[in-house]
Amino acid sequence: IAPVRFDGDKVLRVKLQDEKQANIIKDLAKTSQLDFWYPDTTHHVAANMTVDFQISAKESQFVQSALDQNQMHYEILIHDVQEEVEKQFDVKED
Amino acid sequence: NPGRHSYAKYNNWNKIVAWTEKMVHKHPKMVSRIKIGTTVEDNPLYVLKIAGKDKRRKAIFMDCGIHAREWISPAFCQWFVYQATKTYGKNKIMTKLLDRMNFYVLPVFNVDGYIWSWTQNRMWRKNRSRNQNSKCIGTDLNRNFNVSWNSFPNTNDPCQEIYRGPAPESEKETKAVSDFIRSHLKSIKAYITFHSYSQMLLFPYGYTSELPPNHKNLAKVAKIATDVLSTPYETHYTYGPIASTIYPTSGSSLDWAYNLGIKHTFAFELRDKGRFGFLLPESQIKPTCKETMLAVKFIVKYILKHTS
Repeated sequence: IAPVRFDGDKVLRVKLQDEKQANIIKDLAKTSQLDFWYPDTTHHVAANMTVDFQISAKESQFVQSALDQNQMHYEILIHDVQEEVEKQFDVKED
Repeated sequence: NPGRHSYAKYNNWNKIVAWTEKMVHKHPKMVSRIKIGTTVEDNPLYVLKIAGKDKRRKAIFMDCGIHAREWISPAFCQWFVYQATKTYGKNKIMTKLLDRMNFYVLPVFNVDGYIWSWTQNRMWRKNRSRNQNSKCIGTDLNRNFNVSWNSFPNTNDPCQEIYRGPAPESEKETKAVSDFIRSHLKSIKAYITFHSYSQMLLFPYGYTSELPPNHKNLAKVAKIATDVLSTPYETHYTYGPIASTIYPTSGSSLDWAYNLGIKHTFAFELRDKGRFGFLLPESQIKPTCKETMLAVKFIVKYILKHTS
């Protein structure tokens, strides 16, 4: 099986201000494939928490506009996960 | 030939197995390898026992790699064994610790998942067991321990990243580790497990917001350990009970070991805080391991002094 690739996947960071924003993320997780990096899973998402999640290239536009529409500030921690996967090996064989 | 092992790089499973053999071969008096069981896909689960000259004494159990994608964790366990063997007889503190304390080090807990994260899916977390009546693979080994195992309903879906498994200790990996710790309980005085990321030092409980009887003591140790950790590179860690510091979790190895009777149990969430997350570059392996080593040595010294 060819290894999974993450070309164009992003990792977003959202600082949840309140319960409403936490519920927006939970709802988004029902319609889009959010792979949570922190916390481990949707169920742990709560108000006043910082959440990091990976989103595929094809869904990131939709998710980012949903966050914009709800005036939810987010940060893009990683712009291309595949690139970071390859860049993590940044020490030459000694 | 699995290729050259390096403490400054991430090593795949074949390199780690070869490395365990090399450590036993290079330090036959200090290092022995114990096969404590096999995984779902029949890979061996190896614990390295590190001991100074005398044999019978207190012990500390450390495990790494329970979640496959957290690669910095196995890197630390390899570094710990390397430093222990390299500085024994040279560094006064390490020599004193090793002359009074045995270490059981499980370099990779979730071997099948680790292999999968190298060969198929870098973001894999769980083990690779098949789930009945589901197309979804894997159990979260850190929800599979027999401690408040079914207290959270959301861990009951095999397609969830935190699926707890069909029963407590249902997974061969969990059973092997639990059996080993139970059979060495008399000597094991502390349990330390390594995860990533978010730079935290955690102690029980995760399954309840209640505090363990010796929480003040655990908090004191965690505070000093995180202070010591921050000295070389000013890496800031937070610390506290799992439930209130990170989020409530059931079936964790930390709570299980504590309730079994090991009253000093800690979980490290290593670097970083999200800039790279699970994809921490190799250039950060050494500084991460060096700073973590300082914290672990403090904890070990404390255990040596304060446990009977």
